[in-house]
Amino acid sequence: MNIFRLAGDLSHLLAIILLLIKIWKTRSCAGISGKSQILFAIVYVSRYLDLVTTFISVYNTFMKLVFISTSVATIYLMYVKFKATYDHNHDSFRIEFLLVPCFLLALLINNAFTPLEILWTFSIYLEAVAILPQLFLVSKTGEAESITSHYLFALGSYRALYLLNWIYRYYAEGHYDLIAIFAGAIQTILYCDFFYLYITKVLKGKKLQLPA
Amino acid sequence: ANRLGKKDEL
Repeated sequence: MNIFRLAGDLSHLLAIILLLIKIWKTRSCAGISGKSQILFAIVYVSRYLDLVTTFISVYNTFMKLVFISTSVATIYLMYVKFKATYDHNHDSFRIEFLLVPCFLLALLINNAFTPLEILWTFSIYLEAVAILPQLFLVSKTGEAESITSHYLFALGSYRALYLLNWIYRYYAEGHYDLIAIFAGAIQTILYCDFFYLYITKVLKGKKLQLPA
Repeated sequence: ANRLGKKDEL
């Protein structure tokens, strides 16, 4: 463990908590993409199957259980409890166009051709693009509530911090995984225009308005 | 990359 990865995990946890607070306090999931939340749940389930086979640490097991349970809870809140506030019309991204290519790519480019490894690789590729429905929704509605933009900033920062973690681990431990690094780089790049808007607008107290 | 090393990340 290093400071970059710990900061990344905490930023990730913060994002998930911010999302739950937004939905619970406003009793609405307006402006949130249910499709992205479904993709995140698939990412965590397919990545954390090793929960039952490998014990790394209490921290590792605890965080995996938190990520899986909160992602399922978010989907429940969006599609059941606050279903009436879910923005079906704008949340129209076809996630099969992400699921199928990621799975096929995982079959082609992976570290080992075993079920657990293929699923881990699939989850890494899927996580890189899982935010697309959410960014697509924000671009269609043209704006986002400030707490939603804080959620996106924390979520985008987590993988950016992981990039620093991988640089650190390469030099400190000689450990690296090109699949995780390339996917993490793409994932972070997808947030760049949002990061720009967040820093130039939201941090100045303005609302996140995308140029129409 | 050692097996455990790679899989100790979230």
